Amino acid sequence: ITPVTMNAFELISTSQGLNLGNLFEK
Amino acid sequence: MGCFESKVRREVPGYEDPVVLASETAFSVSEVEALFELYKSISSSVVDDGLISKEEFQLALFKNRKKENLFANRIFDLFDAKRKGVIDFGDFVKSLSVFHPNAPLDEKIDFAFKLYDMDGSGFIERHEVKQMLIALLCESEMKLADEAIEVILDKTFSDADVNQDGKIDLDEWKNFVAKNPSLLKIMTLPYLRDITTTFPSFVFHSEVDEIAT
Repeated sequence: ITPVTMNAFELISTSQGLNLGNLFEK
Repeated sequence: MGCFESKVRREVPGYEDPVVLASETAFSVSEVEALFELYKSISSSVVDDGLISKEEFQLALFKNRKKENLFANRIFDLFDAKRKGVIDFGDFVKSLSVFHPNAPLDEKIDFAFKLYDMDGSGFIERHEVKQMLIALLCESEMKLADEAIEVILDKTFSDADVNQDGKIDLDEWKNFVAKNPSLLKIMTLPYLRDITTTFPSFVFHSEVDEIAT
């Protein structure tokens, strides 16, 4: 799968900055 | 000990009654108590003032207080519901509640829309999506030609911007995520379903019993 076949929001949602799970890691 | 602990809690700015917070969120009272343990840890990591600054938020997310990240900034701004430049305990619990597996889907859809509507215009605009894409590419050290970025944007707006006015409104966003439910994956944190196990230390500080009596 090349990125151009994906929609932008699929790509954006892979950002680490959106992964709030990290808040729970000590 | 209970009285002492209660006093400490009431001195935390923005501290709200766990019973009230539980009634307004997807969390139980004991889960709100558990979140207070997490909140105390994050809010005292740089300056022990009982409030979460952007620096403390970044430190908790990335283990690096200097890491600038567009998306973390957006999340912080949305958590900072009172627009004070800091996140207080009430903000923290209410915002995290949106990410609870049992939170209403509409709340998740609205939150994601606000996240991407960076200038608060009521629309997700092409220049905003482009800015986020470029930020993501920088973050992941991926290189993509300008033409490829434009192709992705064309495809995205062709799929989501049904009335083709160049921007995505809330109704269009709702339709788009209904067809692409994976886009809302980031809006659910499975951790939150069983938070009292994640933070067992809350048991020793719980006020639940004294509230019940």
